[in-house]
Amino acid sequence: RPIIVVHGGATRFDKKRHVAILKAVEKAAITGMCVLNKGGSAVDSVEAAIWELEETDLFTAGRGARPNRDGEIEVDAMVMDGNRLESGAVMSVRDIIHPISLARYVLERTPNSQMVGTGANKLYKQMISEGYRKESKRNRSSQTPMAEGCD
Amino acid sequence: TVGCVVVDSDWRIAAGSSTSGWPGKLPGRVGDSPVVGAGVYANELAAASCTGKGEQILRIVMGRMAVLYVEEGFKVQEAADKAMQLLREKTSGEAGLIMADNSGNLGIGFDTPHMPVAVLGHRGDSIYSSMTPHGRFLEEL
Repeated sequence: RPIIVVHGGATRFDKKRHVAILKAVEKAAITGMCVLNKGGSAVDSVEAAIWELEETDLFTAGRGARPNRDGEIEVDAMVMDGNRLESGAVMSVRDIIHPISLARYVLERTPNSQMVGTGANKLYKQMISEGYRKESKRNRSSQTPMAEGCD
Repeated sequence: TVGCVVVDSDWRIAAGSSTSGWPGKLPGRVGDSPVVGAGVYANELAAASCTGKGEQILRIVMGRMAVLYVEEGFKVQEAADKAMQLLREKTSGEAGLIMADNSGNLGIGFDTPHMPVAVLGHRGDSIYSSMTPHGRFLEEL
């Protein structure tokens, strides 16, 4: 049977946030499983689960991303499909909330594996313009279509 | 950093990670998360998603090593333990990882105070979560 494991980072978390953090990782796992139950693949599930975690501000990712020394938000993400032995990754892409979907786009829609910096930001605009993911707000792309209806 | 490993009903495996790194990092700094074999690795046999001090994870190519241990015949939890042992032996540590193989067996390891984890699908519809997923948590899984 399918299985999903989710983590929220190895560090020390303030105790007053523990309940919210556990709820967030549980919600991500449930969303990932929902995608599988709807016929989605393991890659669909990974993207959907991580999207949920990026949507919170509890972790140093997505909405919780922390600024660098110069006050800019730079994020990285990667997804790897084990059976194809292929991966997609973005590095130092700026000011987007869901880099996991952009990493998925690199995996699925480009012949490359790793995109960096301004090139990755250009690719984000291409991803949105192609309709691969909708943009719910500026620089904030929507869930994978496989996760629609998962609550 | 956040991460995920999934095995679907067709035994396909995938893994992922997303991060901004630590607050105040040097502009342009990239850690382990988007580097294949370091923060994330998956093949047809197993997958791993790592988290923590990225520079330490990069030094031992932690994700690939963890999966390699499974290829060498170790059980998934043993592989996670061996990856953590390698991390401790070669670096100052402060990292963790989640793993799964294509049969749905799990491995979890970390040496930080917390690593929040949720597991779903291992036993029916029960969801398991913990801020410190070791000891009894692993035994229950």
